[in-house]
Amino acid sequence: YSTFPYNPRWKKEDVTYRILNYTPDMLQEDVEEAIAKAFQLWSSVTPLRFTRLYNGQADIMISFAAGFHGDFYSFDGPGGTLAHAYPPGNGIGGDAHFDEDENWTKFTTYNGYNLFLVAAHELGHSLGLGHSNVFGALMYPIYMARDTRNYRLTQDDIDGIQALYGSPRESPALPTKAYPPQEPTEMTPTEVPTEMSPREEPTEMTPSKTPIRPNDCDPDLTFDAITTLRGETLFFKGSYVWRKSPYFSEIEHDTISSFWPSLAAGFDAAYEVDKKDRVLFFKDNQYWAVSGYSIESGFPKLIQNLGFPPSVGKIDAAVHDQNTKTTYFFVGNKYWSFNENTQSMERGYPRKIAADFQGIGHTVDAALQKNGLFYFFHGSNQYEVDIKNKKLIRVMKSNSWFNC
Amino acid sequence: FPVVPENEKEDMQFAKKYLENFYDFKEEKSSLFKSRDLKHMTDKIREMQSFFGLEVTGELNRKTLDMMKQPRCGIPDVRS
Repeated sequence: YSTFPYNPRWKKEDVTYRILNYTPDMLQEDVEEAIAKAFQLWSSVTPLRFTRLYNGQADIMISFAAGFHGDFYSFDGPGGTLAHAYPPGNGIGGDAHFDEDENWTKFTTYNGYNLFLVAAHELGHSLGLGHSNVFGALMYPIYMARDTRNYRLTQDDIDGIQALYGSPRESPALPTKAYPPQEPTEMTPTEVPTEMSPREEPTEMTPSKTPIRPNDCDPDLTFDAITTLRGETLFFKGSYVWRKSPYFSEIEHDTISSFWPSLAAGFDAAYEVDKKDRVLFFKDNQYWAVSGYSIESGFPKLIQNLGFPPSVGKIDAAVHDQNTKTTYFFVGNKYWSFNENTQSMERGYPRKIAADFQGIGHTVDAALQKNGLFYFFHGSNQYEVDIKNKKLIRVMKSNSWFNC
Repeated sequence: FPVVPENEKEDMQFAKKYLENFYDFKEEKSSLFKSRDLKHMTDKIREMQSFFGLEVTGELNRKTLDMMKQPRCGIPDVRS
């Protein structure tokens, strides 16, 4: 963790805050709840108490604004800088500003930035914390979407704020790091509505068990989806990504949320239309289009928008043939051919996969075109096919791309 | 992700702005000190790579640009 030069901090335990205006992206009550919960995170691990004021000058003034907004740090439009806040002090000291050009939300799965997560970070600055270089810490400078229902401060965040203010007076009724607290503790902001039920019904407090990433060379490794992206190849399974690039020798291990924070994990299919620098991701009956990191506006769309009949609820795999400009979609034992130029399904489909793809007599989990050949993944095997000459060339393990 | 070639010049501008905003980089205005400017920028790139645990090369490579393009907080990571 870090603090600001000369360690500015509030020289009192009762700190006031005021919400000066609201974003039109969210209900006012959702904005108030997100900010109250963000304060609660910090009050649950310090002696600080936060009181909301409705007029006059508060220590921490919270506002939404776009572009130039009266301080020396203008906002930059959508993306980039999301918000900033000032260290404790008089006047603008402690104030937190949120970029209205962002799309603010109370969710963490759709397009937009979760206000609770960003507010909790900015209020860390309002209390005197600087940035942390601990990946995953709340005070890490880069936004990372994560589940907010059971959000916990990392030890680095707690060490930082307690270096400034010490630990809570009495032992809190709850585990110090649980969030949201199951019932109001002494430290909750006094203005928070008495009914403390969190917006999402509290689920059983079982810690979420995220499945661990399988070993690269696990012979039983299977994939949900595979796509190229600007010369690289991305392999998806659950929330994990294996990234193979001609620019660096080792396989890079990432998560979907580290590239596209607002996309949910568990893709069914993915493919790149290289000439448009565009990758499409499919999950259930929806699909998204991205260019690099940015998700194109107007998504998700329903797959019926591509021409699938209502009877198709999801697709298994997709691959774009860069030579013919057509994309093959695989559903069960059938496949469709989609013309990227006319943006429509070609006539005479669906057809049986086995009729046109030599040696592929089963469903397809994922598909890839590389160096003119096609690779169809089924379970822990992949089938290399030369579709021009309708020839199955060889069968390999699905992870043969990982230099095992 | 790899940078689409024609973006390279833009990316250099973007990186300068990023380092000014978050790593206290100050570009020399007069062209006399271009080489010193470049060294100064390389040092700042190293500082940013070290903060984010990237390989410290001083080069404006893809991973470094990727990191710079992530949505983030507007407060500097280091302060003079």
